[in-house]
Amino acid sequence: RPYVIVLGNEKGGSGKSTTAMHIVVSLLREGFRVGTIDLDGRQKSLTRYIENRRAYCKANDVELPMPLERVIVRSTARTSDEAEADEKMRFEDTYVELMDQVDVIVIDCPGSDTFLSRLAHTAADTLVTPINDSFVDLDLIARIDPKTYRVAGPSLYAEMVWKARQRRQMADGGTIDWVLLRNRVGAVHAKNKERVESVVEELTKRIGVRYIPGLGERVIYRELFPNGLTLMDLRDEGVSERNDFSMSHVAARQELRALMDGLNLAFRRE
Amino acid sequence: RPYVIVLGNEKGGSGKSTTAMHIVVSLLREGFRVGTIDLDGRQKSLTRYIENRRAYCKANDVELPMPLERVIVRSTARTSDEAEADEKMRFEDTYVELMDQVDVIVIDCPGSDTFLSRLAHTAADTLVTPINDSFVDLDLIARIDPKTYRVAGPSLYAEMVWKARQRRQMADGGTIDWVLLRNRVGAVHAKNKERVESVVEELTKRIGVRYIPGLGERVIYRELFPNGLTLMDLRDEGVSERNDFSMSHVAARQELRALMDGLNLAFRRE
Ligand SMILES: Nc1ncnc2c1ncn2[C@@H]1O[C@H](COP(=O)(O)OP(=O)(O)OP(=O)(O)O)[C@@H](O)[C@H]1O
Ligand SMILES: Nc1ncnc2c1ncn2[C@@H]1O[C@H](COP(=O)(O)OP(=O)(O)OP(=O)(O)O)[C@@H](O)[C@H]1O
Ligand SMILES: [Mg+2]
Ligand SMILES: [Mg+2]
Repeated sequence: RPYVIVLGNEKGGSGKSTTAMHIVVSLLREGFRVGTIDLDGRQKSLTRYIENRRAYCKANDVELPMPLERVIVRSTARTSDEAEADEKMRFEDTYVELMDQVDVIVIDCPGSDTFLSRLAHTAADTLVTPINDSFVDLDLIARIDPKTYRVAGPSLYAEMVWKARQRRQMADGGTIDWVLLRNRVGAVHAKNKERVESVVEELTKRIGVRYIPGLGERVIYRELFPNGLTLMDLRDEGVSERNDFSMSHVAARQELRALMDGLNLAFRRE
Repeated sequence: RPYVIVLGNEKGGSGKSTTAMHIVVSLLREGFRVGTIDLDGRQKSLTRYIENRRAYCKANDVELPMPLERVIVRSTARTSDEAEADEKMRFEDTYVELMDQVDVIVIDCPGSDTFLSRLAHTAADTLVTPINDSFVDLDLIARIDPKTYRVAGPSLYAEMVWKARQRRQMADGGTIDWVLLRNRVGAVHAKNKERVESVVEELTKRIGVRYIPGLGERVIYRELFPNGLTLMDLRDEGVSERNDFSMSHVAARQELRALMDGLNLAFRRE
């Protein structure tokens, strides 16, 4: 069955969709067949990114590797029981539909706690949680002592992940590899950055999450959205914007490689 | 009746809560009585920021100006009709409760399209929408032509604001001053930045929004969250971290002054 990678973090704007797209394109370019499931049926940033990619190919008469993309809109049923039954059915149907057509499914969750998001978390083989270098973002994962900056205990999102792991354990004995990744990391040294780093390290010892090298704050991670491209597509596209070889691009490629390796995806090793 | 400022943007992580807290503290320090209503009953970043502030005062035996803060949790009723009736009642009760106690109410919306968020938008005298310098964020506000980077038409969130303005017009003939503000603006010049700027300019001519000087990407806007402080509290607090007089802090103070002036708040002019 396909390997399931979920981008989850109920904190908005932590970088789920951006990271999702870069993981998708990375895997496509390695020759894997990729399916995407967008659980943010209204905003659908990941799906919009892919639609832009499709439009770019059409407008420029080129071929770029494309995922099989699906969106699961939230149910409009008027009672929660009906809505959840409806969403569960469509989620499972989508999974079954993609199952024989792809090697890996990348699921992008919304920046809020929804029933669909919880279904996805339970189904994850690897759960990737990007966070900004910020205690505002960390507040969803852990309670922090403001005097010592030590972890006082888990917070809402860590508890949600714990419950997802429990459900998964009971369903099929499966485990979820939970990976934290710092996103939009500033270039400059700052006390705040050190503190976030030490909290992240402490989290790895306290709440069953590991962390991998993250992504810096770089315009290249967002400026190609209108054309559905990522840095990895640039050389092919002969989009020889002079700065294709700028240091920021070289560093970004490094970051993406480290990210993919850090994910330690079983199906990716020979 | 109190002046209502709403922080709205259904795009996650655009900076609503951060901007809300800085507006709140700014007004408090000018002597206004401020009430806050947090519509993100689970994440409640703004309320957490204020709770941290309260804890800081207690732990350090100091007094800092504080808002009257309220949270409106989402209804757990099992049918949408009951949930909406419940939320509407609690929203109105909260407003009535604060009405005679404050000069201004700052409402922080979640990063998703909820019924409570729509109620708040309809009640806004000023609607402040922060956005990242990113076409991913802009995608919620306008459709963009990827060849020309020109605005092709409004998108989901602009349509939601338009409907809120209609409802307000019908309810009491009131108008909503919709203000866009670029947030987390990078220091370095970039083609992407120019393009976002030109889209924002075009939006002001096309969808009834105006824009004001925004906030740069600065650690000072987020590093004081655990203590519930903002840059504006630092001098009082004699928190003389050497860098209280760093150029970034001086620039940040300028940005906050320009933001407050740009809001053009009727009750703030003599
Ligand atoms: N590493 C990065 N460098 C530069 N910009 C980034 C980076 N990661 C994300 N962004 C930008 O930050 C914003 C938030 O990112 P994104 O939309 O991917 O987050 P999200 O977690 O999917 O948000 P939501 O909760 O709304 O789904 C977007 O404007 C995006 O373009
Ligand atoms: N100007 C800024 N400079 C530096 N960091 C910022 C700035 N504005 C916001 N941040 C950080 O960016 C992240 C998102 O900001 P914030 O939580 O205020 O956005 P939001 O729109 O309220 O998100 P949500 O949609 O989840 O409610 C937080 O980690 C915050 O600390
Ligand atoms: Mg997203
Ligand atoms: Mg917020």
